[in-house]
Amino acid sequence: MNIFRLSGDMLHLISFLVLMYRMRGQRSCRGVSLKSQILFLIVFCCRYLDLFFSFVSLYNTMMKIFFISATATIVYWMLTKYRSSYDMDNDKLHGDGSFMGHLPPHGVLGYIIVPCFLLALIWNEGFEAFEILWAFSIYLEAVAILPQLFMLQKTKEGEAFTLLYIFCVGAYRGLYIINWIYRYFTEKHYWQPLVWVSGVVQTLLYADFFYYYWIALRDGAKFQLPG
Amino acid sequence: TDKLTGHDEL
Repeated sequence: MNIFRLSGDMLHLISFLVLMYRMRGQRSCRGVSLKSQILFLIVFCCRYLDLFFSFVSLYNTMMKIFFISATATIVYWMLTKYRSSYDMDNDKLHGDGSFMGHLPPHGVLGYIIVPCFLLALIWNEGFEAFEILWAFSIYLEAVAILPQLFMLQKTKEGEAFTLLYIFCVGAYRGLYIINWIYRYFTEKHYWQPLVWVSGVVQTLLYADFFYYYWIALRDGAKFQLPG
Repeated sequence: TDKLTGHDEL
């Protein structure tokens, strides 16, 4: 554990709190992508299956349980008490409802989940059920924010807490990269290319958002995507 | 595969 990873984890933890605080405070989930939240729930459920058979630290265990339960709560709220404020029209991916012309699966399954799973079958750290699901969760996490970013792109502007949420998740990823660099130079056998590549891809997806978020903060102006 | 690191991150 180093300060970069700890800060990253704390930002990740804060991101859930920001989102939940915002949804409760405004009694609304407008601007939040249910697709991204469901993808994150799948990510955590697949990756933290090891809660049942391997123990790293009390810290890891508690964070894992928190990540799963917080995301499950957010998804549950979006499907129940805040359902009426869910902006389904802006949470549609290209190809939604028209996969192969008629099949029911949506863009998120065809373009995100299936490719990630296929990649996990090819590139993993061991060809066994848990390792494949673990690799799948790493790839899926890398792209899980896409529906949320697409939603932001459609609406062009976001509500302050939603932006803060995206910022926290993006910053957490950025700090993880610094953590890997630190670990690479301080730990003898530290080597995890699968995680590094996915993590860098994941962080790059936030680059555009970071740029416009920074411009908005700097100018004290409203966050506005171009185009 | 070198699994010395394991899945120790979140």
